[in-house]
Amino acid sequence: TCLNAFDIISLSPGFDLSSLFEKD
Amino acid sequence: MGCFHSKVKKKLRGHEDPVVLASQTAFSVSEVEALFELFKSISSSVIDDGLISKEEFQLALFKNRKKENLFANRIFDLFDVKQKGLIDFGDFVRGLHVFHPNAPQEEKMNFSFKLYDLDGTGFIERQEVKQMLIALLCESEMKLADETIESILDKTFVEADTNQDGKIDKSEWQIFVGRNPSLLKIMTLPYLRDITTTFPSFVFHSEVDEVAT
Repeated sequence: TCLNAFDIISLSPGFDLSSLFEKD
Repeated sequence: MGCFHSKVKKKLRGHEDPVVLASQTAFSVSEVEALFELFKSISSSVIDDGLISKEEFQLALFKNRKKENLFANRIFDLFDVKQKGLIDFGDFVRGLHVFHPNAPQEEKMNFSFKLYDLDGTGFIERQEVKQMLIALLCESEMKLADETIESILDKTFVEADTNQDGKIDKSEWQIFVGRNPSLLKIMTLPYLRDITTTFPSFVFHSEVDEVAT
């Protein structure tokens, strides 16, 4: 358990705004 | 030209001036106009009212209207600085500005601090971090024993909470981020450098071109 809590949290797709720029 | 002129005026009517927004952000006027193309598409996906609702924001992020996502909600709430429950074009541009590769690191650091300070007390508390960890584990359908979660929190707070008062303040966050620059990775969107090529149709609605002619 040498992981940092924030590094784990930042994996959420909810934080990944790049999908806003992907066209359908 | 009269016809084209009135069409262009209609496109940005009621929204903040791209020239002013460009002066406040890392975007050029053309980039702000390209962002308007993206804004229009998101803000009209459920109700075409020129504003982005939480539902529309989520739809744009996840391509579906699945259950609420804590992290997407946090970003929405921080973009919605006037706390209207809706994001207008100015909010959208100023919010995305923080994610621009050229935005100052300090702005990225401040935004990320607010992102994790769920209750807005000016501190990132252990309970908030635990809540986010559990939410992340739930959404990714991963399971960790509570003692493992506590162990991750222990390690994180030993590193970040240097005065050991059980919460992370802004200056502790600054130092922690300095030691762990990967924490700001989510705060930069390389896509924002290419926004005019992603949404080339902005050229047809450009206010600047209109002024030039």
